Amino acid sequence: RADLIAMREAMGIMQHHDAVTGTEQQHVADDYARVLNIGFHDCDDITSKALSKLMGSAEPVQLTNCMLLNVSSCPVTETNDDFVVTIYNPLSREVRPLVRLPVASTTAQYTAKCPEGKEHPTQVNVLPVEVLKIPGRPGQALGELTFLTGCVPPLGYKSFYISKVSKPKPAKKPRTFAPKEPT
Amino acid sequence: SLGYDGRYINLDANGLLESITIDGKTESVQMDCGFYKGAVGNNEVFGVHSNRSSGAYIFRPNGTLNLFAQNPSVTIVQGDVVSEVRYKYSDWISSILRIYRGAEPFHVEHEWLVGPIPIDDQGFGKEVVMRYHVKDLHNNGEFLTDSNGREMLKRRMNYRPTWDVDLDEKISGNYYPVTTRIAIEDGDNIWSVVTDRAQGGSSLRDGTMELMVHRRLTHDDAFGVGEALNETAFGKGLVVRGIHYIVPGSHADARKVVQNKVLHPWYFLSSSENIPFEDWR
Repeated sequence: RADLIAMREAMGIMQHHDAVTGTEQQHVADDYARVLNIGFHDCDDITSKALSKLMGSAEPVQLTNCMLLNVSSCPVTETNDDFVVTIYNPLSREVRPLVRLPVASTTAQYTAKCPEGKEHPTQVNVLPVEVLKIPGRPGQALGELTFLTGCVPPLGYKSFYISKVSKPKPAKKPRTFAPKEPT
Repeated sequence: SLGYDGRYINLDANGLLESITIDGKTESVQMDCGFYKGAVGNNEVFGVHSNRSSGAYIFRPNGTLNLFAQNPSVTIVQGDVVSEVRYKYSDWISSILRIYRGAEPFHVEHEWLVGPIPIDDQGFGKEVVMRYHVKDLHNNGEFLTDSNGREMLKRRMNYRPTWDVDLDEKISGNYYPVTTRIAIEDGDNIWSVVTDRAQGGSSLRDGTMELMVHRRLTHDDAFGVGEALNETAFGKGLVVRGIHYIVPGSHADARKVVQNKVLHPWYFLSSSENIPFEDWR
């Protein structure tokens, strides 16, 4: 599979003790990041095809693996009112993940439905920009959607249909301590 | 108190973590963050002087842990799914403590954000640690780390199993690699901290576990890398964001948290605008 070669090469390079321990020079660290990024993107196609096969879908499903979720940035969840999140569990045992996704609104409410139509409890918090501020990263999401997925089977997946509620119920306001000046 | 179904994190009047309650049993737990100053200068090794600053290869603190003052600004958010306490210690260090409804096995999530570490103002590098203190747990200088990425290995302060050791550097000499978990135990009272990436860690004081989360240093350690550990992004010192999971309970519970969190599932996203739920089904 040609589209696996870049990741295979990246994993070969990452065996070096500098990559394992982080004792590489800065420009080498930058190159490691570059090589891994190419590897991940090259794997998008095969991942989509594998998931389509697992889902029994005739057409390859269009799925995005948001690489910036760890810094609260994802174009799919931030720009769409309705979106689907598919959670794939690569382990041979079940897991119960708690999903947190960046969203554009801080006041919106969302429903998370599994294919059986069961709604899972959700919560949107204001993303604490003052606490999770990352310099040089403009356009961080304003809100954060959290929901419980329940059990995701081993080597299996679970999908949720997320949609913004058009008429949200009044939400609880966060209780806030009077801030002190940190020293 | 914040929590669900008999499991709570309890805060003091200033909003700091005071204890954790699980099914009626309360354990005093404290959380600190601080930094070690990175050593700068020469060192005599076997009569030979050479540069031995704290750097990429070696952790060499100059002095003991400098704790941040315990008066961060605090914001509390209570919700039906997750409740969180947000701490801002300074412009470059902040963290969030979270407790989720129905999290199995029970754990408390501590997300931290550190950086850019200032090094220009005082002229020395800093190595930032998060420290957790279970007050009534006496581990007597013993702790466990999964340094080899497989099983938990027992560590003892100022001790090596195969030779008599006399440590010159009491802090770094007792630091060990933590691949995913560090734990302390006192009989059946077992507490673990699960990391989302490999870090250095130790238990330098009774009942504590500390983990180094970020380092920014000003000098090369002369072990071969040829540059100071001073990473930048967007022209500023690197900002690091990560999570510790505080797990009270058995080693089996902690292992399950490792499986759930460290080897976490993959998320794939797609727009479903103009696709009704029934069609998507």
